[in-house]
Amino acid sequence: KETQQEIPEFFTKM
Amino acid sequence: NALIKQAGLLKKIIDAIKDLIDEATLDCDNDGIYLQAMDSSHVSLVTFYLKKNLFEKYSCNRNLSLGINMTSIAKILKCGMSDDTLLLETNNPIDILSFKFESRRGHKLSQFQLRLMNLEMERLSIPDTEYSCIIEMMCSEFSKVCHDLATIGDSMTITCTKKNVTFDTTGDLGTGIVSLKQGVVGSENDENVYAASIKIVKPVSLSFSLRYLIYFTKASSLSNKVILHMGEEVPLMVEYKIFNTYEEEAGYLRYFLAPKVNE
Repeated sequence: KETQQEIPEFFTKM
Repeated sequence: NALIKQAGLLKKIIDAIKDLIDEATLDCDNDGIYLQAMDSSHVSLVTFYLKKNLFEKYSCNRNLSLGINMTSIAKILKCGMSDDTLLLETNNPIDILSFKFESRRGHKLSQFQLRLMNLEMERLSIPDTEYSCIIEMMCSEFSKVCHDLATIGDSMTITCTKKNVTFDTTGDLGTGIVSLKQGVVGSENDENVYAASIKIVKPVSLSFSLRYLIYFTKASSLSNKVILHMGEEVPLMVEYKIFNTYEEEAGYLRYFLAPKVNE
């Protein structure tokens, strides 16, 4: 089963 | 205060992102205009940078953040002709952005004002990444691959090796696979035709949602080529370079897409 990852898992808040 | 020679270029840029993001801030300083925004499901991120040299005239004597509704700015840009010159100006206090279009022969002037919004946007820090694979290919080719494979499946696996790049999908009806070889295939009208130009440190294979990749291909009219940057554990970066009317590089439009993982 495929799960979609999200952008905030990779880029942090400034 | 920014004067752009062809209003159509700004329209193309906004049209390429307006279906993905609802609102964003234009961060302006003396070097240019920057935008960063995520789509509502936080699966993709869009950034663009319009450098000063994209404009015939450009001045910004203090840093500004202009809150824009994408549908609204697209409506205004649609009112101009693509070869009109366009002057963008803000007033003080900064609550509107004005658009002055002038036809190429100077016989028609039109002016529109866009009400700005107060947006509290969170800026994400995008680290400098050493990607394992950088693939450059024709925009039209990338667009066709995405559209073709989307008729079969929902996600596409991109596999890059030294020799080729492969796009494949699986759906209820069956499977699809497209492979492009590394290197120049030949010349057409004095222009080199690339299958794909591949710079590789390490082979990579990652899966992505085709629905988002198809959104990204709306930028295909900005440039001949698209550059895909891939690495393990990082989002895919799909980059379109932006050129001014003198064909100098004058910015970029970048889409980041988080991968899908097998559980």
